[in-house]
Amino acid sequence: ERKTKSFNFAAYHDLETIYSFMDTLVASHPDLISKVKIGSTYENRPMFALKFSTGGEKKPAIWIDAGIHAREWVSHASAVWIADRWHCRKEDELPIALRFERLTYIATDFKENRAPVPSVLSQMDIFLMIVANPDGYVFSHISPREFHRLWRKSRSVTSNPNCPGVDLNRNWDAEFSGPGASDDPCGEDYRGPSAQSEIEVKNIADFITSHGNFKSFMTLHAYSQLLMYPYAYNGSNAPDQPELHDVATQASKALNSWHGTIYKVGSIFHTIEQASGASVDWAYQRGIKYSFAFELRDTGEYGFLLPSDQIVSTARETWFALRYIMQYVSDHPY
Amino acid sequence: EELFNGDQVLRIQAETEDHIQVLKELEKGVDWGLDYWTHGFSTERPVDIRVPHDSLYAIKDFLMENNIPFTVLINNVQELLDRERAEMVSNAEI
Repeated sequence: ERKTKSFNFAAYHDLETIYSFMDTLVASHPDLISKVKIGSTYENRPMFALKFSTGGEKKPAIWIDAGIHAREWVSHASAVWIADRWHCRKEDELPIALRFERLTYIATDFKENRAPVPSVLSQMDIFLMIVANPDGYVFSHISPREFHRLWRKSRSVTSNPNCPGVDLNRNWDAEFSGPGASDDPCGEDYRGPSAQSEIEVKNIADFITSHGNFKSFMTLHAYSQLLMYPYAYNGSNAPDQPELHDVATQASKALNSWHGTIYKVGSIFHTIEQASGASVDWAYQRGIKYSFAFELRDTGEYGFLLPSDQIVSTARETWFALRYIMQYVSDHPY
Repeated sequence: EELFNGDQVLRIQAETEDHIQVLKELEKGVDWGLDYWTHGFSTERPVDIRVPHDSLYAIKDFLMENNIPFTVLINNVQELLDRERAEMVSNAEI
């Protein structure tokens, strides 16, 4: 699509279309949005993050990524929709439907959720990576010879030639190789041979580390409606657990306010399972306090593919939670 | 092209610690080609596993022998994928 206005947000798109959408978004809002290349994938595809900034050097920043697990398509699709939200700086620039929704929404008088995004952007930069695992995402799409829609991992070669790919969310340098990750290359949660062995993980980790001023790290997954915080690697409470739990609880209420979707809130260890080498633990252990993982709306009945008519509603409710967290982070500098 | 004809997704609900131990053994044991859609086992939430058609009877027998409740979440994964493909083609045309 040549204009974001005509982009079909209620459909799943391939990588090329998403990258094209990003270019259009940047071109339409050069004073606010830019595209940052943070490296290349194993199969040499570029890895891009969108940067939303009102200017200034190395402002405190928020990181959001989606799609580290390739088959969780509604996370990518939601991130596309969410990317399109930030540039709406004035009410009159919003699409008519959204203006109506916002008015309706304000009428609910849920104060915490009314904070406008521009106030966050005046304090912080936001980086949004719509496709964190481009190789896996491409592999999960139809091409003339392939159909691997249930693919989850990266695409690198492993010690077993029959089982390529690593679970990128077990490959971070955070208690790497501990319990809750597989050492079997054929396992769906295979951790890889060493921490950050996967170039996709290394690129993101290097970017965040070199930036040095990230205050929040959020990763969007899609299965079973959860909002989680560290730790994943064991069951002990993170030092900031009470605050993180409170923020996540409030964010889940904001999310719930629109469609009534119920999220379970807790640490990854206690909410899903023990998982070593997870990205939110990596971020938290490096001082990024507000570190959260989302599992977006998906009951499983469609096999990691919500019907496309649920994309926008999923994205919107997620946006409410993200917006709450972003505002909170902005209001609580550390 | 990888096909999933006859593969099912089972939603397994562990109800006791014994169930969890049995499921952990299942995870570590024979290679039945299981694709765990949710990892980890607890009594609080179910786990979804895609089971290849060839392993279906063995896995269901295993679960029933150990009195572990399960339901069939997706009856035939390939049928689901075929429907998705048709929807995507339709979307592309639009």
